Amino acid sequence: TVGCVAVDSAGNTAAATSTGGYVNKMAGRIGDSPLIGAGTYANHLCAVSATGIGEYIIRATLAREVAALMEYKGLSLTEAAAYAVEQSGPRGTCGLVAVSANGEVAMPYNTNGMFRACAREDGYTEVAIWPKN
Amino acid sequence: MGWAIALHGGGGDIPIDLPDELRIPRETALRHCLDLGVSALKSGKHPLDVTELVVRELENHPYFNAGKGSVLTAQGTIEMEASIMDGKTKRCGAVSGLTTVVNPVSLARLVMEKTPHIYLAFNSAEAFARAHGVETAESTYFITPENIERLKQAKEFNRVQLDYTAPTPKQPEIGGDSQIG
Repeated sequence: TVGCVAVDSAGNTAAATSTGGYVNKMAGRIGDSPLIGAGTYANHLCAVSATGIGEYIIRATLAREVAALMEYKGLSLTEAAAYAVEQSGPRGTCGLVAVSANGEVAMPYNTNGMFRACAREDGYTEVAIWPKN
Repeated sequence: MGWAIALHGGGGDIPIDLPDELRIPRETALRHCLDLGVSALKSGKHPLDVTELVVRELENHPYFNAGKGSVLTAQGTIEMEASIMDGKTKRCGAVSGLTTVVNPVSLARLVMEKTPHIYLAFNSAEAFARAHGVETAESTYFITPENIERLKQAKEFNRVQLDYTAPTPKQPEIGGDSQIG
C-alpha cells in the first residue's frame, strides 16, 4: 500500500491511497484503501492515508476517526492520529500519515516499521522505516 | 505553519535487519517521491494534484505494493484499488478490482471528476478506464517472478502477508485470523 497527504499554504488538504491488497488474499476482497473514511479521508481540518490490515482499519474507520477526534474532541493532529492508531486494533495492524490544515504532520504506526517520508514548510524533513530511536 | 506533505510506502513486520539491497532502493524511492511532492507544492500546485502525482510515482516503483509492485491474490491474479479525496469540497473517487490499469489513483480521480459517483469496481471500472483512454498494461507488467515467489511462500505458510512480513513457518490456526507477524 502507498499513500500521500498534502496541505498547501492556503490550508487546502488532499489524501490519496493505492494498493495491490494482500499477498494470497481472496479474489474479490476489498481492503481499506478505496473506502473513504477507512483508509483515505480529507476534510477542512486534515488529510489521512492509512496502511495495514484493511479489516481492522475498516472496522475502526481509522482515517475518519482522526478528523473526528480533531473536530469533536479538539485534539491536535498528533494527538488524534496517535489515539486513533492506538485504539484501532491490536499491535502490528496499522499505521497512517496525516497533515492538518495548518501544516502539522503525523506518521504514527503500531507495526514494527512503516516506510514513510514527510516535509514541512519550516524545513523539517524525515525519511524513515523504523522508529527513530 | 504553511505547506506540508507526508507519504508512506506501506508498513508491517519489516525486519530490522532488512538487507541493504532491499532497504536502500526503498529509502531512495521515498526521498525521490518526497522531493517530487515538495517541488509541486512549492510551485503552487493544488494538494489534490500533488497527492495524485506522488502516489502515481509510488505506483510506478516495483518496490511498493501498488501499481507495478502489486501483490497477487490467492488465484495468482492482480486486484488493485485506490482512492483520492479533496478536503475542502469532500469530493472523492475510488476504484477496486483493477487488473490492467497502470495508475489506479488517476482512475479514482477520473471517477471523482467525470462521474456522479464515488466508487467504481471490477469490470465496470476497467471499462471506464478504457473509455477514458487511461494507460493500461498486460498482466505480465504486474505479475513478476518476485511476486509469484511471494505468493508461493504465503501459500506454503498458509497465510496472507502484509506488505513486508517476512515468511515464517506455518502458524497454528488462531481462529482463522491472518497472521501478519
